Amino acid sequence: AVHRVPLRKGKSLRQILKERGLLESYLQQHPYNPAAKYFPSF
Amino acid sequence: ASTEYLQNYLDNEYYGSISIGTPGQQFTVLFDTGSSNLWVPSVYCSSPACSNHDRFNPSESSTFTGTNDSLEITYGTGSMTGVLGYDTVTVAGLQVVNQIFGLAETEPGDFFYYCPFDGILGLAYPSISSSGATPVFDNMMSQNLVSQDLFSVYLSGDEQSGSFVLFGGIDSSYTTNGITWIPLSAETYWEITMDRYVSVGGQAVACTSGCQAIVDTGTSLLAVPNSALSNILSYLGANSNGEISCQAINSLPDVVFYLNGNAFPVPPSAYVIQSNGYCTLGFEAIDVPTEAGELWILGDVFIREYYVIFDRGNNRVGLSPLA
Repeated sequence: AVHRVPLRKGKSLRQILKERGLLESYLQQHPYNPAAKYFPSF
Repeated sequence: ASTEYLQNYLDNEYYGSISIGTPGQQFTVLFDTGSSNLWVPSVYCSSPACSNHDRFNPSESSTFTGTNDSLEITYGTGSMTGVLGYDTVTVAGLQVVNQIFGLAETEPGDFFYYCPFDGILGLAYPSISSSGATPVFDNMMSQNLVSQDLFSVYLSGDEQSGSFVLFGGIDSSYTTNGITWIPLSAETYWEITMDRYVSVGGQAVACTSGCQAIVDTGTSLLAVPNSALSNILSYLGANSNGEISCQAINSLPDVVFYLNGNAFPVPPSAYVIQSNGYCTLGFEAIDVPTEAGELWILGDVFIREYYVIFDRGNNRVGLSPLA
């Protein structure tokens, strides 16, 4: 009863947006704060 | 309502496949030890943003059961709302029956079109699951689908393949350097105590009176408190954007974390990220509420150096050095 899920390593969303010239405007409109994941109300 | 903050997944690079329903409908998901809910887009989301993703169609599943409970997924450019439902979820051949999950319905921001994954499968504790939804691994345990109440993760640094999540066991070929077990300090996230300072080149740079750390496959970098980040950047000779000369990598020291009395070094080959001839440090600032104390997030930069065992049966994390 051991089951393995292979993970594939691909481009991140940041890389994709950067390649399309969309990253800067996205980050300007939506400042990124890693804490939002753990403290949503913060 | 359940809330997922997708902007936190901007840097993630590792994805796997699951299927939902009978017959199974395939989805690419991020296996995230930093959250507890499962959600995927559904056919009710008809916006162009959703058109680039696989969408779950309840009417094509003979085992689907709907609910009236709502779900909200917050993206950087808006939120996607949906409903919760139950169906069979198949992960690595394991059939989890009556698994609750979110079916995203309404239009998110346009950038979701480019998102490299369809949804997220959370692997943290039920105590942080939105809407009280039972996490997938809890159902795997209660339905006796796994021989041990644990799962383990290996993230390969260089290869596009080779990384995996192993449900129900430990791959002994990844633990030849021994396993150090660290008890959890809270059964919410995979949260552990760093019991000594964090050191860079033997110098204490942060966490001098102990602090908390979360082991999170859903965070790519090492997220460190604002105050610690400036110390680390300064000590390593990086500018305020974390940029550093690629030639400096060979002379940089290890960053060392102390967990349960043991040192866990992260070498510069792991924490310096090279891209297109430029090098940046794999650290980012995390600004947490004061009452939360000093919190670090040990993301993929750390996990690539250690085979990590997430032991729900004993509420502990096991780390085995890969080098």
